This record gives sequence, structure tokens and C-alpha cells, in this order.
Amino acid sequence: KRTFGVVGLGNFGATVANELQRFGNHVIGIDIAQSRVSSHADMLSHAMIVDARDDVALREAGIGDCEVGVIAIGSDLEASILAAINLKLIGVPAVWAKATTKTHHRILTKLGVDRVIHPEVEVGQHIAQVLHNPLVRDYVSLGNGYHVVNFRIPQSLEGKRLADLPHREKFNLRCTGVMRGTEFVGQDGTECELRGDDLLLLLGRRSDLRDFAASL
Amino acid sequence: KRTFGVVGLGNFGATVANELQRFGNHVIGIDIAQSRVSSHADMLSHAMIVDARDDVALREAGIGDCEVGVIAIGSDLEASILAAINLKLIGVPAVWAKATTKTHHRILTKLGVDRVIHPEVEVGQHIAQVLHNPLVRDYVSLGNGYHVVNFRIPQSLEGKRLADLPHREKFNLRCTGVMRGTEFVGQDGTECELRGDDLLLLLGRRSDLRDFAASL
Ligand SMILES: Nc1ncnc2c1ncn2[C@@H]1O[C@H](COP(=O)(O)OP(=O)(O)OP(=O)(O)O)[C@@H](O)[C@H]1O
Ligand SMILES: Nc1ncnc2c1ncn2[C@@H]1O[C@H](COP(=O)(O)OP(=O)(O)OP(=O)(O)O)[C@@H](O)[C@H]1O
Repeated sequence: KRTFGVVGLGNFGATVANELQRFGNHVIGIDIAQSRVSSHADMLSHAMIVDARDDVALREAGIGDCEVGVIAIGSDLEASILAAINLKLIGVPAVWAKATTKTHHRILTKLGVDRVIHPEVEVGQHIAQVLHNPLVRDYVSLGNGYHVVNFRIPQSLEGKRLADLPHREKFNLRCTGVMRGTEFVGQDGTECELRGDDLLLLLGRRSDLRDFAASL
Repeated sequence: KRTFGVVGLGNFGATVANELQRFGNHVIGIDIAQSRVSSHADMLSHAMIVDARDDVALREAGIGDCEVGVIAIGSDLEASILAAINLKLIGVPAVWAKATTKTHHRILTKLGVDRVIHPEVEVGQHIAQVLHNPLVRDYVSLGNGYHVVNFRIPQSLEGKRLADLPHREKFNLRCTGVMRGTEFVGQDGTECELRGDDLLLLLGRRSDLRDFAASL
């Protein structure tokens, strides 16, 4: 069983803490506010009232035993920064933290935080992409310049064969799957006639995916 | 060119507005705070100081011409709710809004908001998943109970052939791709020897993916 520490039990921190606990991990959640701690006392292995600016209190809370510490303090920049310094000080092997601004991000990185998270920015980018192209249901970046996109089938393509789509020749995309409900009904190389509610999974470079989407 | 309205230019709203503008759309951004509006005046088609609780001012800002209005006011519940009522009132066809709490979510849904977004909760769930299983680089839900997961190759699988992995028989998973750098080097049915930095793309049900990940 692995041990995780979450510093700050706002929306982000509480979600991380509860989910990790639900997956079967040992979670220590701390917050300066009594109300936050009480509302998590039943859910987490340990929920304690601690000021993250106090490294002694953090140690006493057992944060030093955590393999990863997640700092989830958004609006108090000083508290977030001190928490990062303290977690590194007490020897937590990996520290992740959420940041509110680019400056906040830079400071945390300089302090050795291993991963900085911007929930509003990341979700904002996602929402803008989905609004911009309503045929894009969802997508994931593979980290190598390639993405997998879950496209809706536009009316213009209903009834068309997958083999007749221009995604390969014109856009260098690979169809890694077509799903109909929970059935896998096709991929590049197989016979497949597209229907209205199918999910079309395409793999390719961002710019090619965007050009393909624009052509639909 | 499509027109979008963004009400509230905090981290989330500003990201949505700037990205949509960058993609070539016409964006009207409004905020009650002068500083937010000035910092966006150069970037957006229109950036205006408006109190979203004032439906007349919203109309004058041109929000009635938007195909989608995004409400990005987090902490002021009353302003967010009034903004939602106003956008429906002035006839914006689709209204999306970010919410901070479950109650906020319920109220917005009751008011006819088409999509409610919780950036901190959505990213929190994602972070918890990636922390829980470090072999999971990233994943996307397909909406039908199936997911596509981007797995790292654990040391125990280096040098193994894709065909020898138990993902198909034991876990009902489909390998839709193996990427090495920017090269697509395999998928179920092809000869492929796995190397350390490969990206393994697996498609399957959430529980099966979790069991497979746990077995690694
Ligand atoms: N010094 C501190 N020590 C411990 N916890 C703290 C400290 N300062 C703030 N917190 C807690 O961190 C939590 C999150 O902080 P805050 O509300 O500022 O961030 P947020 O970015 O708005 O949160 P979220 O968006 O995740 O809801 C709060 O519950 C708050 O009580
Ligand atoms: N009545 C209003 N009319 C227009 N804009 C408003 C109104 N009330 C608040 N705003 C603006 O909405 C923006 C975002 O609000 P707020 O900071 O409360 O949310 P947030 O959830 O913390 O934002 P984010 O997380 O996106 O940075 C702010 O720039 C604020 O000025």
C-alpha cells in the first residue's frame, strides 16, 4: 500500500485525496481549516489540521512518510511556496503542486517541484478545442507531438466506407478504431461502413488532425 | 467565422477566450474588473467591462450574437447564476459554465446550462489516476465505458513481443498502437518487440484496464 500526502483540501486537493484513498492507497490529508479537515476525517486514512508553513507540524502529521506530496493550495502563494520548500526539506521524494499563475509555476519549478498542474488552464484549453470543433468529442496528447482524437461522424460521412476516407493519404492519420456503442467495428485495413453515432479514433500529428477536422 | 462569448476572464475564462481567438474565431470577452479587460483588449475581438448580472449591458456587448456563451465566474455564485439566467434570456443558443460545488452544478443545470465544467475536480481525478499508477502516462474516456490508455512499458516487459502480452486473452484489451518516438511500430496483429520508452496504447473497459495495470 502506498502513502500519499495532500496539502490543502479545496476542490482539487480533496478530489486527489479522495480518489487516491478510493483506489486503495493510504492518504494523509492536511488543511489549516478545521471545516475542511472534519469533512474528510471519515474518508481519509488521516485528516489533520496543520499549517503547511510549519515543517515541524508537517513532520508530526507523517508527511515525511509519503512517497508523493501534492500541494493543493491555490490562492495563498506564500503558503504554497513554503509548503513546497517544507516538503522537499522533510525529504518527500516527489512533490507535485498546483499553480495559479505562470510566475507561481516558475517559482515552484525552481524549488524542485516535480510536476506543476494548472487545472483551469488545462481544462480551458480542452474546452476551447471542443467548442472550436464540435466534431471532436475528446482527445489525448501522447506527448510526442501525436494525439489520439475521438471524432463524431459528420452527416457527410454517414454510410461511407472507412477505406474511402481521405485521412490516410491526405492527412497522414491512422484510424486506430471505430466503435459502435461498445462494439469495436473497424480500423484501418478492415471493411467498415460508418454510421452516425460511431466513434472514430484517429491518431496523428496535431496540425494534421486539425486540418482533417476543418475539412469535415 | 463563429462568435463565442466568455463571461469572466479569470484563469479558466481567459484560457478559453484566448484559445478560441487563436483558432480563428470571433471572441467577445467580458469581465467586471477593468484590469482583466485591459489585459485582454489586444488579444480578443472585443473585450469589455460588463457586469454579467446586467442583461442590458450583456446585450449591448453583443453577447446576444454569440453561438455559445461560456460563464467562467467561480467564486461569486450569485453572479454566475444571474449570468446563466441572462444568457438564456438574451437567447444565446448554448451556454456552458464552470461550477465550483455540486450545488452550484445542480442550480446551473436546472437553469438549462448545457454543459457544466469542474476544472479542479476533473484534473484532480486525472492526477489521482496518474499518481496511483505511474505506468499510466495519460488516458481518455470514450464515453461508452471504454477508455484509451497510454501506458509506459515496465522493465518486466522490455524485449517481450506484443503478441506474447496477456492483454487480449486475460484482460479483453486491444492494443491499438505502439509508438516509438514518432514512429508507429505496431498494433495487435503485427510483429512488435517492445522497448523501454515505447508508448503502449490500449483500448478497453475501465475495470479491465485497471486490472491489467495492477498486474504489471
Ligand atoms: N497554510 C496553509 N496550510 C494548510 N492548508 C492551507 C493553507 N493555506 C490554505 N490552505 C488550504 O488550502 C485549500 C485550498 O486553498 P485555496 O482555496 O486557496 O485554493 P483554490 O485554488 O481556490 O482551491 P481549489 O480550486 O482546489 O478549490 C483550502 O482548503 C485552504 O484552507
Ligand atoms: N458580476 C460579474 N460580471 C462579470 N465578471 C465577473 C463578475 N463577477 C466576477 N467576475 C469575474 O470573473 C472572473 C473569474 O472569477 P473568480 O476569480 O471568482 O473565479 P475563479 O473560479 O477563481 O477563476 P479562475 O479559476 O478561472 O481563475 C474574475 O476575473 C472576475 O472579475
